[in-house]
Amino acid sequence: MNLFRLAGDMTHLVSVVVLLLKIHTIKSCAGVSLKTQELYALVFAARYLDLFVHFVSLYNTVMKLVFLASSFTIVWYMRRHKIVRRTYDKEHDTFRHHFIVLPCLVLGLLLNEKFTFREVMWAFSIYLEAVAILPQLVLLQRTRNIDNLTAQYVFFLGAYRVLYIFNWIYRYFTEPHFVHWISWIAGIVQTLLYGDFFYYYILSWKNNVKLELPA
Amino acid sequence: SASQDHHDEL
Repeated sequence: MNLFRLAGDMTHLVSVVVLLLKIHTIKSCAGVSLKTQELYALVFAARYLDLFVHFVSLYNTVMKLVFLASSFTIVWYMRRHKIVRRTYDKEHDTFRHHFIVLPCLVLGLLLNEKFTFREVMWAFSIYLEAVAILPQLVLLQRTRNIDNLTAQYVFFLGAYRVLYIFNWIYRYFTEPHFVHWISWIAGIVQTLLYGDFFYYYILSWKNNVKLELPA
Repeated sequence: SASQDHHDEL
């Protein structure tokens, strides 16, 4: 475990906690894409299949449980909670996320580290995570006044992947034959997708103006 | 080692 990876995991944790707190306290999911939340729940479900069969460390197990619980809780809030569901921006959250699940599944079948169910599911989850933010970014472009918590959620979600890239660089130079092309390429693609969001987010923060993403 | 062929990252 290196500092970059720990910082990355903590930033990822902060992003889901920020979102869960926002939804739980103000009972609103305005500006939040249900599709991105569903994709993330699927990412964790597909990636953490080995949760009970392969013990890495207490930290690893606890974090997996937290990510699984938080992502499914957020989806539950947005679908089932009588107050929160009414604040869901259904008519603007129209990204056809089914169109990205299938290609990621096919890619997982073609490009994986080992052709076993668990490894295919793992690769699928890596590819899916790379594009899971798309519905949320599209929704942000359509949302007029983006509330701070949602913007912070997306920012931390992007920041965690940037930190993971530093983690991979560090591990590449400190651990012999630490090579994970699948994670590396998908992780870089994922980070690039946040590019313009980061640009406008930092600009709005610097000029102290409301975040606006150009459509 | 076992952890080598498994994914130790989240």
